[in-house]
Amino acid sequence: LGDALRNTKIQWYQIPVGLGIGFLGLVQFYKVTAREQEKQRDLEVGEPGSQPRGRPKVRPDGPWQVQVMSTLPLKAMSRLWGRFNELTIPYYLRVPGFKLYAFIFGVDLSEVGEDDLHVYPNLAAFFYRKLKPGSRPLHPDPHMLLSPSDGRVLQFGQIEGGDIEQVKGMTYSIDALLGRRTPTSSISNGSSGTSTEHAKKIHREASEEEEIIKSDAEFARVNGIPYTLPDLFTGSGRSKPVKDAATPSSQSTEAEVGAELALGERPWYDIISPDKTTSLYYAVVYLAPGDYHRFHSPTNWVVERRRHFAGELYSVSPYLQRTLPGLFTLNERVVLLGRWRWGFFSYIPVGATNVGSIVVNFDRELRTNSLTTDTEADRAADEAAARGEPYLGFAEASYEGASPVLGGHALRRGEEMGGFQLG
Amino acid sequence: STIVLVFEAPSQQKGENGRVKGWEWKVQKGQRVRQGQALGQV
Repeated sequence: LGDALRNTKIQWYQIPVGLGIGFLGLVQFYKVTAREQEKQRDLEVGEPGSQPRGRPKVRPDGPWQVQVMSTLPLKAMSRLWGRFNELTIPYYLRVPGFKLYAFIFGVDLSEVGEDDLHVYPNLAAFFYRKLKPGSRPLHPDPHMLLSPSDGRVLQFGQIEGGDIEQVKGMTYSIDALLGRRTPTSSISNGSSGTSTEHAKKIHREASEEEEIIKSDAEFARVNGIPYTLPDLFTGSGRSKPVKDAATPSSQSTEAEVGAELALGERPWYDIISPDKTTSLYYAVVYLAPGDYHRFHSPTNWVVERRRHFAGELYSVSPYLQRTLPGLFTLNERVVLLGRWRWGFFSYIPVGATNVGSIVVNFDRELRTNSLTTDTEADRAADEAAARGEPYLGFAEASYEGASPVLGGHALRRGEEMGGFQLG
Repeated sequence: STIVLVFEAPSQQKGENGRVKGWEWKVQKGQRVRQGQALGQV
């Protein structure tokens, strides 16, 4: 073989120019055809009889940085980042490591819950640290809406025409952020879904109702929730209730639950007060890497539903918020829908590449930034496509079972709700 | 990471004595806040 390689004469020939041009033309033709076919497949998603193929990939518009980012496997990178940060740091490197992190990202170590930083085995544990009791006093006025977390207020304002202004000139639809309709029951996976079985369960528990009412009335009084129980039952408060049929009385029937499902099909903004005395407002709080990453309830309110959008995990840095329109409608997020003293209230933790895992303390079934969740979302998209329905993009759970009287999970002002974890 | 709040509150309107009633923000854009600090009130 060596002899053949050494002694064989090599003679080079020029390829005819026409052949080269033809080859390049073929490559280009193949690329264009593939692109067209991809577009065609995207259009076919949702049409009856079309081939199921998971969630359609959203290609965001934006500068080249955004285009490059959209080609990266952000969720896989985020999971890998999470795993990496769960590796145990050698004991003697922990304190200098955390001090370096604190120096770079501006963490105030004097308010960290544990005096001995050796207690935190890795960066993930340090990142999800608790603070010393009393280091975040609540505003003394009980009527104030509080900041849910440490951070920077990037945007706030009034929502007009259903659009939120992300930055000057860039808006995104509130429907896209929160989700417009409740999906069909096949997607509901909550701890107590809006199902017939749930209605029957409520019916069985009717004999215990009086006791529950007493305890919830006590809760409402303690927390200063300013509506009476009849208000909660009949929706005779200041604004229209989310679900009139959610009243868990001893008369609960399947018909009521059916009515409730029908109400769930309404656009979310139908719940806004019909007398136009109220408006919708929004606020965006950005948490920097060095901030305390647990989030709290900004007021006394009742969470009725949770919608999990298993989206992408772009960075949510102020730069990207300026350059990528609708960033919050692309990223993975947990939309908590409920009501407070003045009517509708929603709370939306949005994940990012480095902090993709959103934890909600009162929802053990919620799994964010998980391969399983992505697979389930793809399956739900396939099923929706097979049924000829558009994929709504989220899985919904109901918290009505948490408190049948209040119709959801009640949260106190300042109560810890959950947090963001690395990866 | 980011937290977005969307909520319903009484609209701003001027009262008889010229005072503004309704929702009022207590923060500025770009302001650093801590958990528990006031964002606004009715």
